[in-house]
Amino acid sequence: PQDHQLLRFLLDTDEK
Amino acid sequence: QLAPEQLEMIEKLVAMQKQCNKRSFLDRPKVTPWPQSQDPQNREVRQQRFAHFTELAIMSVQEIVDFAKQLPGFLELTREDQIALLKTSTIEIMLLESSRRYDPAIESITFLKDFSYNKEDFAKAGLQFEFINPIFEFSKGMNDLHLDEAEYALLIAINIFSADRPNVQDHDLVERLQQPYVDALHSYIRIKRPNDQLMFPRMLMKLVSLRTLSSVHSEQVFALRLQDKKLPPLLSEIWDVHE
Repeated sequence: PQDHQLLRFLLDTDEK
Repeated sequence: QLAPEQLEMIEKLVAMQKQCNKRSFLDRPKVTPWPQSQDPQNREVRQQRFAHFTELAIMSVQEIVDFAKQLPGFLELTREDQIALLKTSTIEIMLLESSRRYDPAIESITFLKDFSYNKEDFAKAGLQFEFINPIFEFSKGMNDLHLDEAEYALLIAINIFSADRPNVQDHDLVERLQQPYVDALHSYIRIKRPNDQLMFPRMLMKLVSLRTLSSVHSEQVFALRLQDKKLPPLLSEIWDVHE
């Protein structure tokens, strides 16, 4: 399901 | 003795934690300031304090996700398992991090190096004493153990890889990922405190008491909803019960 969108975003983003 | 790879792993954990903490510290100016006004009844001021606390919590979530992503093996888990682990461990790690920042001399918790809050400040931010008191009890208890950075970092890694979290699918992999941290903590403590056989079980019991605190936190979240104090989207995603 498309839940935890923001958490998924944080997990996907690779800031380094 | 600590095996070389254990020593290296611990040093890496501590460095990761420092890096995540530093990033939050650099973001500090972006946080809604803690109002200096003393008027407890002013609705605007109360709302601002609540916003200040929730923004600090959001920064903490970002730190925890950053840290977890750098833990060897975490990204090998399915995305759903990553979310299941983070969803439950986030509040517990926040409580561990708060306890690390507890100063018994001023009975306060210092976030981001220069924001110190006592129980009254937590209450002014909108939290109820049914939650505030256990936070400070836990923090006092942890402070009495005088853990160092390595022990906190290992406890956090152990806490993240808890195979019995709700909705976790690959229990075996989570347990396998947790084991090296448990072993490293055990050896580390035995070297640091050779005469204190009880320290390791005492630390593990702190992880158990975090479970109780987590359920007290859920009651706090529910109470906030009753007061129509809305959590920001990221915190709502993790803590609110969505029908």
